[in-house]
Amino acid sequence: MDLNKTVLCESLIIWLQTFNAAAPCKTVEDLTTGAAMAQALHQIDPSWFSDSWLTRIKDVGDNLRLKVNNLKKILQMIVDYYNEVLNQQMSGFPLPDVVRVAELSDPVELGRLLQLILGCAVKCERKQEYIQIIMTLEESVQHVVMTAIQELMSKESM
Amino acid sequence: DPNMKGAAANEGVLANFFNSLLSKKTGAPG
Repeated sequence: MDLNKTVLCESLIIWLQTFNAAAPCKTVEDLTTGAAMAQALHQIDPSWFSDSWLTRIKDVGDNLRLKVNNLKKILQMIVDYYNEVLNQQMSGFPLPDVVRVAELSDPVELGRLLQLILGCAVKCERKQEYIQIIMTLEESVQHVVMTAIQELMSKESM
Repeated sequence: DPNMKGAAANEGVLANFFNSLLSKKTGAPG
């Protein structure tokens, strides 16, 4: 297991909790349904990650196929957000394998997905609000968040 | 105390980074 990537995932779960999503958001397993991530994205940009989009993220329980479907919808919408709203190509950034997230609760792949969500938060129109919240987190978490943002920025192209 | 100095420097790095991010123009058009 890549320790750094486990730390990335753990720290970004702490960050995701600042959105106070209604869905459970404490463990890697909690996040495999996609519900908490979708609710956070809806807060980040409700005009893109709209109410109607959010309703398409189903309550899936332990159904693996539906989990994968949810995660695929989330990843596709994030990629489109980078391309169409932020005008940034993320071609240099390896996209997360959402099947591994759903099937194995893989923290490395989940960390990558959370990293992309983090990128949306710190680049969206209300980024000030989200950056200021990050600055209230524990220093060790801020450090990981900073490194994650720097990695994203190094991979993006206009 | 070197530990305190290290912590203060770390805090400075974080503050610098996030403040520079705050002042960056948003990627969103308009």
